[in-house]
Parts: sequence; structure tokens; C-alpha cells
Amino acid sequence: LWEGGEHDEL
Amino acid sequence: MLHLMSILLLLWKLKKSKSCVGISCRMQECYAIVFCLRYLDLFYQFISVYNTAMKVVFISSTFYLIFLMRFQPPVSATYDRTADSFPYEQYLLGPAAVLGFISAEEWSIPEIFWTASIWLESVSILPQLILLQQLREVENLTAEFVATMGAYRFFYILNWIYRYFAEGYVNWIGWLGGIVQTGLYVDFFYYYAMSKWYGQKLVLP
Repeated sequence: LWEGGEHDEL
Repeated sequence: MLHLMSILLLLWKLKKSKSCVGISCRMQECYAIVFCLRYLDLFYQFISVYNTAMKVVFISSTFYLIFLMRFQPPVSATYDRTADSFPYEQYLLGPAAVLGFISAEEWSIPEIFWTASIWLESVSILPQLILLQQLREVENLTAEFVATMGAYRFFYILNWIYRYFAEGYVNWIGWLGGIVQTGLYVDFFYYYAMSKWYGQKLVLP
């Protein structure tokens, strides 16, 4: 439920 | 840097003119929500010093702007909540949450929050543009502030084009949100450019 959301931009 | 500049421009305007007439605090509230939804990863992942520093600066400066406009005299004395009245709670937050859930790439909290923040950011300028349309005459520092607010997302689009061809980077949600966000500015940019070109005050129809 809490993994993911890796985004390298602001 | 344009995004940072727009925040610094607004801080400078509030400090210099001690007035926030023509500035929408509701837009800042939307951006505060965008940043809180998107920068949760501050607590569990480190990308770079720059990335972390900018996230902290964006969150703290936006909350500081809201504090100035709502609670800190003399600026807060010039804030008119009845003029700055766009009901973003149901018109923007609701749809962004629903779209965020539907269009998230994976149904995890961080991803849903990130996606909702993209949709919310793409329409966060509406309270500001609607306030300016009511006032019609736009004070020049405000015009610069709104122009930089519109320009920064356009430069993201340029970067996305570079990243697509240079590294095959694909970001459908960000691309769509960025196009909507920049599109909402196009008519403001037109009147802003005309006022600059003819050296006149910016007056919206």
C-alpha cells in the first residue's frame, strides 16, 4: 500500500 | 527556478507593497495541498540535496505566504476573502482526488497522492485568474508573478520533450496535467505580452 510513487521531479 | 522566482516575486511584492490586493490566497492554499500530497516522499526517500531542499523551500514558503495573507498585518488587512471566492474545495479538490484515484499508475497511497497532486496543480491557477478577471486592472508586480507561474510549467514541458528523446522518459499524467496547466495561461499570456509590447498597464477583458 505504501510502496511506489518514485518520482524524481519536483 | 522560474517556480522559485514566482514565489520570491510574490514574497517581495507582499513585503514591498504591504498589500495582497489582487493576489489569490486560495491559489496558494491549493499549491500547499499539491506540495503536501506530492512531497510526502521527503520522509522516506532521498533523491538529491537539490530535490530535498527545493521541496522544503516550496512547502515552507507557500505556508508562509498563506500565513502572511491570512494572519499577518498589515498584509492580512488587505486580504478580501469575499473577492477571492473561487470554491476550490468542491470544484478542484474533489475532481483531483477522483482523477488521482482513477488515473494512478498503481493503487498505492504515494502514487494516488502524486497523481492527484498533478491534476490539482494543473488547475490551481484558476482562483488567481478569476480574481484578476474581477479586478481587470493588474498591478505590474502581480502580472510578473502570474506570468512566471505560467512559464515554469512550460519549461517542464520543454524538459519532458528533451527527456523523451534523450532517455525515453514517459510521464503521461504529468504531460497531460502540464498541457492543461499551461493552456489555462495562454490567454493571460496574450494580454500580458501585449501590455509589455505596447508598454501599457495590463488590463484583462
